[in-house]
Amino acid sequence: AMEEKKTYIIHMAKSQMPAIFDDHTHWYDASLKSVSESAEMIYVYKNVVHGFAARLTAQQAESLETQPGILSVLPEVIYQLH
Amino acid sequence: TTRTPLFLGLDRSVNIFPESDAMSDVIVGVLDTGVWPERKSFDDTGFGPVPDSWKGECESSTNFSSAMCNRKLVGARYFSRGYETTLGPIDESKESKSPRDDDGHGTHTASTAAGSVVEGASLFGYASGTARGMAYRARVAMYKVCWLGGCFNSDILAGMDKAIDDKVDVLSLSLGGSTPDYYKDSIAIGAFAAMEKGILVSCSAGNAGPNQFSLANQAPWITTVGAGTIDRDFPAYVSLGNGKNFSGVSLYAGDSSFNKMLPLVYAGNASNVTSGNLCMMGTLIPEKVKGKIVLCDRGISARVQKGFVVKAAGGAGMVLTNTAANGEELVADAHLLPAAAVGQKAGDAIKKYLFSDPNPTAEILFGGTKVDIQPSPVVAAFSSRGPNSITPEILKPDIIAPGVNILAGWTGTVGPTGMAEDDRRVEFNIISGTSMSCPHVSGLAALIKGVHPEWSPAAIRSALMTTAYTVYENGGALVDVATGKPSTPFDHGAGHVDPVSAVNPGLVYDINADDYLNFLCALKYSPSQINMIARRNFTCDSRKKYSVTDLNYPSFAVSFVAGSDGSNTIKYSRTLTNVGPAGTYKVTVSSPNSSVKIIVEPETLSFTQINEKKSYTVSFTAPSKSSVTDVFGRIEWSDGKHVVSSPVAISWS
Repeated sequence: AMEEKKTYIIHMAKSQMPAIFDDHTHWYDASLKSVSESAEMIYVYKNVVHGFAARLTAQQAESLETQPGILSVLPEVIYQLH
Repeated sequence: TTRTPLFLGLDRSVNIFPESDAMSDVIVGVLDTGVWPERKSFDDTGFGPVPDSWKGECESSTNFSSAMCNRKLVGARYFSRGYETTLGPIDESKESKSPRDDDGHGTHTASTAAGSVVEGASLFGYASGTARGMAYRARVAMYKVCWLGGCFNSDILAGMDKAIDDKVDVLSLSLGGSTPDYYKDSIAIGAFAAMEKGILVSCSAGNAGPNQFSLANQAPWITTVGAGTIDRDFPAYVSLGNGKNFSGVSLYAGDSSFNKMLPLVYAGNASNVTSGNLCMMGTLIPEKVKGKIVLCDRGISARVQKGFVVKAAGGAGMVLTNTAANGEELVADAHLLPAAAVGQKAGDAIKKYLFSDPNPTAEILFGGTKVDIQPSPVVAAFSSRGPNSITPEILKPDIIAPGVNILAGWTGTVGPTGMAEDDRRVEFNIISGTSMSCPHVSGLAALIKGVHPEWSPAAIRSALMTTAYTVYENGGALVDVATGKPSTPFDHGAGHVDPVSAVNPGLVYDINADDYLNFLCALKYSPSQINMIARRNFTCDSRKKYSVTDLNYPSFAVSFVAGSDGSNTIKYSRTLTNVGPAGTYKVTVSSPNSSVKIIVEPETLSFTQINEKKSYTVSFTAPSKSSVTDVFGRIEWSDGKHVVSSPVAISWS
């Protein structure tokens, strides 16, 4: 189960982007790669969220959440039509 | 849609909602299952050029080219990466990896909100008339975020992100989930960003009614829409062998030779499983139902699937009875066989005959479409109910709108039941849900935006709420079909939408992003939770006393703590902005048979300028050991021409 990957929405505190990065997308990607060399960003959001969606194992998600600048790592939710 | 424009008074108000360019500069973005661009509801005859500010487009993809866009359908995008990452690549033999609508839901909601005028619309002749969207001069853009496997929030966020980039004016989302808090709800998070950009976000309240605390999309920066009926019905009559007749509804349009007495059998007695009464897949014994009318109970499986199960087992017809959950609410379906839906009382009476007569027989007669049905609107049993499970002091739903038996555009991929076995294809379909009431309000908000382009989302929502009605023309209170009794603000919010009044409300309760940030402080959100919603570093001022009762909401939900000793008083503050002529407004407070004392100060507000703001406070004082049943009332400000009406819902937790 720990190895199974799920999609997560990662919320970042944009104001905490380290000075070494000139673009927040690079910072996002570096954060992601710090927990998984192979993980890819599914979406990078701009208006609704400062952050991105990515596919991670539970362990990687847990580890990412401890990183500086990470507000939260929320598992994907499926909504239904009304 | 047909009939609802008339029901809402839109036909009589052409001068209020002029067919001006301002009206056609408003763009409604719809997040849903996609769109069927060939439908006449998206015809752009008579439309001028698309507003320069518009950035949207039709994404070219399988069976959907960028040429599908026109001056009505000005955008169509699809977002499937979240869906495909989780469930694997889309099987293009089953669904279109494009903005094309394979389900029908998206075409229905988009055409309800802003469909062009289409003469001679109907479903097999039912609900016939001139179909048109609420804002039929507005433009519409589709963001396909829902797929056969559901609506994944990573895709929803991407759709909302892009809709903001494209510069929609209204966002319509007929979908939701049950979420524990605003900062964990992607629709709430996306809606906050949209609100900050001046976009009104209208969402369905959910179909989990009539249970209390069953709402979705409860965030105060979202317009949460419940469902009511309109004055149209599709009667069907179940005539029994003992001469008794019972009324129901049906959209069956098959061969009329069906009209004859046939043996009647209860599904529960023609099945090999305990839940056989529900007519679920594979549970009926063909020998016991062949050539007969089968009585099925609602529940568990889809209503239309029950009809298919009876037909597949050789049944000649179906009577589908409500259970206690839906009471007397009658939702019509385009069943594949002669069928009638009946309320719980009729269902019980038919069963009584069934179980007492050795050779029970029945006949179903179809009555076509009837209008001027009264009372209407009534609150739909399925419409989700408050109180707000996240913030009891924010009254939800906000409003109700037509959501039962609504005709609107449909896909060309599946038939009106949506079932694979249904090989019929229709331009329009009749379906029900808060999914249908939400786009009504989205379209009405677009109309108001067209008349008042400078109004904020909160001002538009306020206008829709403070002019909503809760009594019929004869003075009777709106009925809740789930109870047969008057509905309450927890059922209908501020009441049923009345767009003609909403365009000229007199005063509005305006709210901006900072007000909502203060609201989040009042909820004691951490800086991190606030950052997730508002995407900014915002620290609540530890010296300030924040209160949710200070959010300038157009309605009042008061939540006392039951059993607290001594009387306790809760104070609310509100600010009204003048959007009409100068005038002096006097307040009236009504809270029938309530032990709670309601004091409004001051009792008079005078306005001389447009956009002038005046504030007032309301103190609610409950005597100690007061009744712990909900109490309802209204706070109304009137200058003799405008009535700015707010519901009050008082409960004890």
